[in-house]
Amino acid sequence: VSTDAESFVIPAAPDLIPDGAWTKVEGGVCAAKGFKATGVYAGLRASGKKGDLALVVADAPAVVAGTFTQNVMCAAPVLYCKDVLKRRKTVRAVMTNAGQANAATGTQGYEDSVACAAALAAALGVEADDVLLQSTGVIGRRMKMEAFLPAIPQLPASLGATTADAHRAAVAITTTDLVSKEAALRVQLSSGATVTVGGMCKGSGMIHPNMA
Amino acid sequence: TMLGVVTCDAAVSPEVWTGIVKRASVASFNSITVDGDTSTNDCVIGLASGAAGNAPITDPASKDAQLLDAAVTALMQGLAKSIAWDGEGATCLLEIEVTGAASDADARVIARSVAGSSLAKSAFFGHDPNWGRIAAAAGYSGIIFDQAELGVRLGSMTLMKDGQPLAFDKAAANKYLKDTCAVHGTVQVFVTVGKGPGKGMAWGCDLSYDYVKINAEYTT
Repeated sequence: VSTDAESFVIPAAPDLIPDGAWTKVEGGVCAAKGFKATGVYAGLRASGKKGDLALVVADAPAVVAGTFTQNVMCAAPVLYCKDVLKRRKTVRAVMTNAGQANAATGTQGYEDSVACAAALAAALGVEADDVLLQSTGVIGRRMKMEAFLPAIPQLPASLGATTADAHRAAVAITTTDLVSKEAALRVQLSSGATVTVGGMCKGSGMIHPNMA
Repeated sequence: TMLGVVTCDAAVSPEVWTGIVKRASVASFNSITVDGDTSTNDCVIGLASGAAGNAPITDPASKDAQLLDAAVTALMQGLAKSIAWDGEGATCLLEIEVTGAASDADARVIARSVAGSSLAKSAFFGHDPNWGRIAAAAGYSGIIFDQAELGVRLGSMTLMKDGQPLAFDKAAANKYLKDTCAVHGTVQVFVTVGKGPGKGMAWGCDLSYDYVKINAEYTT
């Protein structure tokens, strides 16, 4: 895997967060305490050398919630995550690949998701159910497991909690996106404690979400 | 496909966190559209570490829960809008605000109908202040309203009021669209459908030649 800077050089999206009782801060998914992230180039894309494998890890079990497409033809990682969330209220990691959507790949696709989650769980020293997955890319094509599986054990070594680490993750989940999309904000609770929320997303086409 | 990962360091119960992520997803990612195609992979995952050290938020009606709800919604709206802004081939972000509906959910349906209209989107790309296409898209949304109460405003210019088109300055409206698209800015459209309490927003983008070019050349 590679974290070469040139694999992660795309412009950032403009700040489009509405104004309110919060302060915008830097750091994306790493802005909140207790999280590390990374993005690497693992050779999963059909072409180009842009980052294509991202990982967000919580230092300790994190309370989890998810919303998922209601498309009947949903992808294997969607099915996998929904299965995990039936059993778990906390997880440790979310791994996202670009290149192949792992959709319309049948039983083989689901088994590939399970294998990826198991490999990451082993690399992080957690249980397989501590891992959630996301995929994006071409539909109906098997993931490049020959590149994917060897890359996974190398991911933890590149984890970090800096803005740059979060940015690499944000770029590694993009497909046809022309910009990376990440944001974070800080809000003070009535009790006086300060809470930070950060995030990243991707999307440019095939966009009409209807999640539940 | 849209994917999202949201991290938060609040201490919050799974039940409260699930409600927050669900409501925020509806008011953000479920309120954008680029091309009307729902992906096989759309997914938002929210993680809360509890590392902020606050007293755990367990009551969804508490002030802290509402503050966190608003913050997560704002963050997700910012992220979702960036997807619409970066819609394939887009030259502008469309922000549609609907008021006067029977409910917020109704207002969001109308707003996304306008944001998703291929004809309205094409008009915006052509810098055409085409109130008729906006009115039509509101009308076929599936939400019932009195057409005599429809109003349409583009930026600061009122194009329709009480169901009637107005004699607006078309050159100024054209310039508003042209100038906004020139800087990949945000075109604002305000639609009124009655006197109900419901209000909602949706976001999209214009439809350009490049959308077809990109998707004719890129396999999904």
